[in-house]
Amino acid sequence: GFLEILAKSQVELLDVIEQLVETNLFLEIA
Amino acid sequence: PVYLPSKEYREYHTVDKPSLKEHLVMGLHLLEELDETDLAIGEYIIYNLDDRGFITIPLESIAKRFNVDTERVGKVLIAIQEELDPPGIAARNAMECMLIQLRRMGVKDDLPYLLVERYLPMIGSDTAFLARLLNRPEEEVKSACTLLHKLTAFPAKAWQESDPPSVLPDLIIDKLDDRFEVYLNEAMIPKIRYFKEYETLIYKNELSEEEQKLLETMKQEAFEFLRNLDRRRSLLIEVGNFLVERVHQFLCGEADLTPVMIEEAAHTLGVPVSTILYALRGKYVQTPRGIFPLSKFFT
Repeated sequence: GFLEILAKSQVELLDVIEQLVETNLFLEIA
Repeated sequence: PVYLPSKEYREYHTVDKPSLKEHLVMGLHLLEELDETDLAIGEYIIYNLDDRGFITIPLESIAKRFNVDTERVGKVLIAIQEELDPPGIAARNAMECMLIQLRRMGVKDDLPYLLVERYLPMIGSDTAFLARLLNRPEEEVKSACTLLHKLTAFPAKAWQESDPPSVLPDLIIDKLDDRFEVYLNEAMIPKIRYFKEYETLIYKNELSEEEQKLLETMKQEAFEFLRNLDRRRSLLIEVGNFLVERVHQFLCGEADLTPVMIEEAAHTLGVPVSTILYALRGKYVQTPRGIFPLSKFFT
């Protein structure tokens, strides 16, 4: 959720984004 | 680009103490008995200490590298061991490290030395047994063990914890002429966007119900993630703007920092206190006065 993303440092957030982009068809790196 | 001419360029440093190795090199250069070659040897030793603070390279190979005899390297090593802090640094192992600390504490009694040399693994165990082994009164053994427990086996460990962290500021507060500008530093965060090509698939009848459901869930998740990412950005910017207003004098270098009550920030920004706490967690802000943990500004 929002709070979880809010609490993340850039490094942690990068991990989440990488995972999501790999598993979610609707997200891509611009 | 519009701002370039008036922007002040300066280097930003974390507001913290130097690393252990920097600290040791500074200390090394204060030792008067060392000449230029000795200093180079000393720096080489220091930069090659392992994570525990031990020297693991044989003196012979250092001697070879600097084209000097081994005694000379030994002399520099002893200077480091005897005069630089933390005591016990640049020992070859935990035993030598503790012996160095005892010597530097000026301990005269031979018992602690004996315990370290012969019975190091047993120091934490039964003192009565150790007393019988050494044929010494148990009280003496006990107090020697108490002393030994105050020593550190790995001198670099205590420093490691307080080494300056490698910090990537999340938020940047820049001074441009007379005003401050707040922006996010998302150096590591790639631009991420909604990819709608698969959307048409959901509404075609080629998929099973299960597959359609999965795609719907993914779509929902993608929207939610992008929205939350945006909210994260805007809240951090708001926190930055709040700081510019509330600790203006500190940012201008005109006053010491008076931390702001989190409740006040929460009230002003119209979010719960817990949300502010989440926003501060693990994040850093670069200001004209240095890089600080965001939490430093709040109480």
